[in-house]
Amino acid sequence: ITGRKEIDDDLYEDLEEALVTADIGVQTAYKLLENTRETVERKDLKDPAALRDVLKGQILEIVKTEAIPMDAGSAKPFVIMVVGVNGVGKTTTIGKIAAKYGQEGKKVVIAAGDTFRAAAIEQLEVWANRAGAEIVKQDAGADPSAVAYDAVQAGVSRGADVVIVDTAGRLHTKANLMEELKKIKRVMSKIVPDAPHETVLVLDATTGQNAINQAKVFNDAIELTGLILTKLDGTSKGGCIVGICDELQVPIRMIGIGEKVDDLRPFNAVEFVDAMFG
Amino acid sequence: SLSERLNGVIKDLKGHGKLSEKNIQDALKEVRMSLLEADVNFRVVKDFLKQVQDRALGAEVMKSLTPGQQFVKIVHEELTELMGGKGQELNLVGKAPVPIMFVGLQGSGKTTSVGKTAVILKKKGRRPFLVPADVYRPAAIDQLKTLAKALHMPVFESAVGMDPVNICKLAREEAERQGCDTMIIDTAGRLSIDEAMMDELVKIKAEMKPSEILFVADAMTGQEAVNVAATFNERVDITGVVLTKMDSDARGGAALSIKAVLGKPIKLVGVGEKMDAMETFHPDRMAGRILD
Ligand SMILES: Nc1nc2c(ncn2[C@@H]2O[C@H](COP(=O)(O)OP(=O)(O)OP(=O)(O)O)[C@@H](O)[C@H]2O)c(=O)[nH]1
Ligand SMILES: Nc1nc2c(ncn2[C@@H]2O[C@H](COP(=O)(O)OP(=O)(O)OP(=O)(O)O)[C@@H](O)[C@H]2O)c(=O)[nH]1
Ligand SMILES: [Mg+2]
Ligand SMILES: [Mg+2]
Repeated sequence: ITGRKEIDDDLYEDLEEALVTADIGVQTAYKLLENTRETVERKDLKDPAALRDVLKGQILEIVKTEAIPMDAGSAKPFVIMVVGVNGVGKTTTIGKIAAKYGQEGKKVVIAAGDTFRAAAIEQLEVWANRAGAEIVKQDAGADPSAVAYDAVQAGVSRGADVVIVDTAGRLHTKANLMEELKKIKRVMSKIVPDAPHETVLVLDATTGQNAINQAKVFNDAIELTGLILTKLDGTSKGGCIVGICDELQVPIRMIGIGEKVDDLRPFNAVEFVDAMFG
Repeated sequence: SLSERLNGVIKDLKGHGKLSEKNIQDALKEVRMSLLEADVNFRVVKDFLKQVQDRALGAEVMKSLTPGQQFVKIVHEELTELMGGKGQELNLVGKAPVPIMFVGLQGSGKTTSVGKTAVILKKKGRRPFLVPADVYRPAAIDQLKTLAKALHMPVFESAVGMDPVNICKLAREEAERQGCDTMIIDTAGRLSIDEAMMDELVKIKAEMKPSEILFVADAMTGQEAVNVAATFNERVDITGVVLTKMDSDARGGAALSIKAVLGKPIKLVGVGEKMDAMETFHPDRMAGRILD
């Protein structure tokens, strides 16, 4: 794109390729380029760099309004429920968040709500130890709602500042598993009426257009209040989040940029868009 | 679905009789949209459309009484051909224990697929030995041991802090001792751009000389799928692909991209979290799903 000397159809094709290969999706890319073309014609722009700035500005508009961090101070215990499809990074992200709050002097309780997958509880235990957080768990195969209930209960009675509930990965296409999430949510509200205060969907930056289906279905089932985009340290640009922001307007709370405990950052819209065109 | 979209574009021809080149271009645009929405790689789509265009501008469509149907048929045929022949068998040739290695990005489904593959091999009368070579992810070794226990299969007693290459060496000796004819190596998820971790794979391969190096790809992966797979392929020359989470509604365009560019066969398909949820690959079904 930087090599082009004038604004022509080739430039628009290059820009479309850049957007689509960033996983922005062909429909969203089309819409963005149409709006860009309108602005370029209206302002009679001649420089390709100016056009690129208009396009970047458009994407920035969509995602920056959603760059809103979580406010864990707004309730005590502040209850966070973490959901998402299989393997996106829920458990790892919970470890990172718990460590971050621990460093801020907050007392964190973690619920081992994945009672299904092999060694899920053991995995979360390692993270709880790393983060200096307490873990509430039951045997593998236990009812996840029961674990969530116990954890929120423990959070209240032990004066925790934050309770984070891990859930098993699940495909949004499995209705019974989506029902299970609704139940977990309902059960928690029995102890703390506003719990969970945050329902965050974890998305893998390597995901393509299926991310939009995931967000919509999870949102319809349990009303999301936040998104976390993981694995941005890889080669994928995470463009799937743009269409989601545009359609659902759910805040992007944080990003995961690695497998270590401090590989967590607040979502920075400018950096995100720059990286996409980098 | 693509057929519905194409009906919108090609049905207009009924009144006008002969098909024009413009009609074909419009139809190709619909195919392009459909493939990109299915996460097929941008460049792969470009190349694929050229192939379709050549056939679409030929007599079989232009002179057909049902050009729309002919067009869809061609697209489906070309896609099926590109997806490759029906699922190839695992290569189990070699001195026992024959090593099979699973590699891929973080969270793609390797450990789960190792367990499922062990079940398939056992059903074929083989005696697999499971090797947990992921010493990084918390409880990764526990995860494979838990699966092995549930499947009543022998597994190497790896420990965090051991070197993965050494684990594989020792596991081979143990597998021989236990009379196992196959050993399935679970490696840690890693980024294709992580030089040190990619070097580790090269070292494991050099030591073990696996008969199969299977790249595990998540069916919902987007545009980077082929680039990532290509890097893994450059470093260790993968022998096949395992596509996981195909029980989702992901269209799976990543599969087409990887197959089209690398030419490596898709050997197995994961369709669920349980140990019996693994199938052989059907190229025509995959083509239908991508075009849906
Ligand atoms: N490179 C990278 N890897 C990550 C990131 N977040 C998580 N991972 C890795 O992704 C893999 C899956 O992480 P998990 O935390 O187990 O994911 P999960 O969503 O809890 O998985 P399930 O519970 O099985 O659905 C692990 O290997 C993590 O180390 C990230 O930001 N960057
Ligand atoms: N629905 C579904 N889930 C799957 C499938 N294969 C794996 N999973 C799930 O995906 C998640 C990740 O699987 P793992 O086997 O831990 O993935 P991995 O590649 O070993 O992960 P790392 O070792 O962290 O890189 C788990 O929740 C699995 O149960 C599949 O075919 N369908
Ligand atoms: Mg988990
Ligand atoms: Mg694993």
